[in-house]
Amino acid sequence: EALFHSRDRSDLAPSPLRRATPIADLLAAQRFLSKYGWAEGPPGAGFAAPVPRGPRRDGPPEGPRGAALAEALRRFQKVNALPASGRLDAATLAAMNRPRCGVPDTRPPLQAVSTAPRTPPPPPGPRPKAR
Amino acid sequence: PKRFLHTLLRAPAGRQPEDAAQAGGAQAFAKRTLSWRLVGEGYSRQLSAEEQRHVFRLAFRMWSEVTPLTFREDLAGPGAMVDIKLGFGRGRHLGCPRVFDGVGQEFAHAWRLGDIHFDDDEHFTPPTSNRGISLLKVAVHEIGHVLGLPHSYRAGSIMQPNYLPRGPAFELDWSDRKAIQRLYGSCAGSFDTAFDWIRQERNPHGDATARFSTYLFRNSWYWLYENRNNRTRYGDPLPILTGWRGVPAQNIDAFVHIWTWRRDERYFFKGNRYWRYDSDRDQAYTEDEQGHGYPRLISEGFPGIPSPLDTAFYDRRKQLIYFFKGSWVFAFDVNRNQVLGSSPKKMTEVFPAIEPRNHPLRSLDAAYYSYAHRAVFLFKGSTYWRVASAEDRQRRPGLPPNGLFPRQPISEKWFDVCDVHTSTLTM
Repeated sequence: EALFHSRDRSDLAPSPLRRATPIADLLAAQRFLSKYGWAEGPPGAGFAAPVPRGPRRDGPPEGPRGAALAEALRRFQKVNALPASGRLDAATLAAMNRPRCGVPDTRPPLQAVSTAPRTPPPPPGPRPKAR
Repeated sequence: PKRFLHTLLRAPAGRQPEDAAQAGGAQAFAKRTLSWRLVGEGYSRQLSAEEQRHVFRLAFRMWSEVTPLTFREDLAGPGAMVDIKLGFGRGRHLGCPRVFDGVGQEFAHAWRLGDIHFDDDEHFTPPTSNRGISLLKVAVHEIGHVLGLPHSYRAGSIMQPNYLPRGPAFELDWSDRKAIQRLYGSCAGSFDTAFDWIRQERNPHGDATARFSTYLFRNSWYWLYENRNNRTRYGDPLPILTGWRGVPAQNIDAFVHIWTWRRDERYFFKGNRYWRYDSDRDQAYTEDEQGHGYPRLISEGFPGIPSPLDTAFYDRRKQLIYFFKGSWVFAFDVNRNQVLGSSPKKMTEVFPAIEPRNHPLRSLDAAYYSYAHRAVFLFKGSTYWRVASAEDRQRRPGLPPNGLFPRQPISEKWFDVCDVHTSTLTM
């Protein structure tokens, strides 16, 4: 049974701060590239299937491999003013670990999902003709 | 039911949604006044509620200073009607399918034309602090996304994906302004009056010098315009009341600066009265040397001049004030303190069109001599006509005296003179 604390909760211990898991290996890097849109490429370029325009409940797919991975890394390195070697080096990992916005880099902002219906339910009665 | 139609997306005027999709999928709100709210269950634990709302008010204001958009905080309406909702959360938050990762890496994200979430595990700080992550900077960035801007890797852009630690106070630079104006257009609008304010100083050698600043007045607010930077001063517009003590708080008709070797008098005109402004004490005079109180009737101080006026400007070369009312122009000789015998004349006669049928004809909003452009401009609505200067007539002798060059859009010479929502005017 949960303990009840004092009325002003002053004795409530602050919940421990969560820390983002550092991006320190290839798998994490692949996920990063996929999550922020670097795994996409022009159609037919041999990249993984483009990430659908919208959030993904179970997390991004594994991300690019092989040549596609090198290509994605090169593009990421170029825009971050890093040597475009296509190899996952320390500087690239450091760039991936910088504080950043969660919107993908090469796509429009995430698809709008609202916690409330964006368009109110239609009023009772016949639908408005204008639609 | 039709009221909800405006929530349906429409591409900016003149562009079909497909075009918009081609342009990288950027889509824009169809409305020009957008509402926002920091949702009740989404307050941060790190800053006071008022601090958070103040930062968001400032962030929205910064975007409205460079676009025709205005933003108003909606504290009470139904949630579904709020255009942009902001909130803080940790890990799994606010029903969002995207889980925050804790301290480091992802500190916020935005949903297009929708909501903005901030990771409350991050150390967000107010603009006055130089530690942690500036909430203002992140908010301006995420609002940019909601309005339709993608990330940019251009140095200096607020839309860079990675947070850049503190630097000088940041502003929306030229390219960010152009990017958002590609979606929403640039600001256009008329002025009540426009003038260059002269400051007389002494340079280090003791010589008298004069410098000028350009001011644009509209309704109850004003901008200082930085000609060399082609934009308004950061943080403008401001309420007239805060910058010009003792003059009317709004809808000023005209400003005239009589500046000769012996005289340096500045007058504001509104309705049938005028005020004289004391440049040294930066406030309006309450009375003149003879003890007459201000404001005074225009008919007393400027005999023969009707009121209310449309506008007026002072021509230093001729030492004449041109008063405009309707389609008439009254030339007033400041040395003899009387209207020229030949006045009034038709505006089309005093300022003839250089290109046929390209003339404001009547009801000017403002007339303005610009030291930056060394020319007189006549404003009406969102367009201006430039008066041919002596230099123009040296180059093209065939030009008529005071001829008007064809109209041009004001917004293509005075950039980003944008209104803000009145609720944020005093920020």
